[in-house]
Amino acid sequence: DPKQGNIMSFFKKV
Amino acid sequence: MLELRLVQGSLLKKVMESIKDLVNDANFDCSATGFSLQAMDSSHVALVSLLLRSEGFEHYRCDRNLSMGMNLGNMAKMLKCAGNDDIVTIKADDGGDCVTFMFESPNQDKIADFEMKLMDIDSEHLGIPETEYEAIVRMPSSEFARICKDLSTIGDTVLISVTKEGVRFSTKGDIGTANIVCRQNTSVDKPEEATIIEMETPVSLTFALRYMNSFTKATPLATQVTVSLSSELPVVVEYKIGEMGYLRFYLAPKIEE
Repeated sequence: DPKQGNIMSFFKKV
Repeated sequence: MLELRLVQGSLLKKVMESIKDLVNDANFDCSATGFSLQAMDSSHVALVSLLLRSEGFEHYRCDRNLSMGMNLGNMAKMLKCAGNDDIVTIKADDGGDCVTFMFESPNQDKIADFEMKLMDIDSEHLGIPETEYEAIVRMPSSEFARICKDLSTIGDTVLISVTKEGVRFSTKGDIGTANIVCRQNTSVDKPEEATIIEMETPVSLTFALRYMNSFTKATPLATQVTVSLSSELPVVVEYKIGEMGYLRFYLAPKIEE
C-alpha cells in the first residue's frame, strides 16, 4: 500500500 | 487593542465548523492584512490556511500584530451561540489572556458577549511556496462533497486523475471498485454549477478520503471548490470566503514505497 506523506516534508518551517 | 467587526458573522461560524475537528489548537494571527490562521492536524498530514482580509470587516482595528492561541473546539462552541444573522465582533487587549466574542442581533435587540481564555501554543509556521499547478479543477462544492462521501463508503483512498477527458475519482475496497468521471461543463446557465478543468500536464495522485471528507465540511462556505494538483505535491482544496478571503486545505499525497 502507498505510504501517507507528511506535510512537513513538502513545506519547510519559516 | 484589537477589534474586528464582521457583519456576516455566519462566515466565522461556518469556518469554525469546517476546521474544529481537523485542528485542536491554533494561533490566530491578526495584522493590518487581516485575520489569519495556519495550522496542521495532529498527525501532520494536512494543513489549514485561513485568511479573512481586513477590508472584509466593517470595522478593523489591530494596533499591533497579535497572535492569539485558541482551542478551536471551544471557539466553535462559543460561535455556535451566535445567531446566523448576527454581527460578530472579536475583541482583545494587547498582552491580555482572553478574547471576547460579541454577538449582536440584526435589529440590535439582543447583545451577547462570550469571553474565552487564550492559550500559549507553540506552533510551527510553514512556508507555502507559490506553485504553478499542473491541473486545476473548479467544480460545485456540493458535487465534490458528494463524490468524497460516496467513495468513502467503498474505499479509504481516492486516486484523482486529470486528463484531457476530465477528472476521474477512483477508489477500491474489499467490496469492489468505483470510478466517477466529471467532464468540463461550462455550458450551464448558472456559473456555480460549472465544472472547469485547466490542465497543463496529466496528473494522478492518491489521497486519504478521511481527510478529503473532513475538508468538505467547508462546503457551506462556497458554491464552488477549487482542487489544485501537481505530481508529488500536496493537493490544495480551496473554498473562497465571499470576497474577503479563503479557507485552503493542503493534503500530503499517499506515496508509493
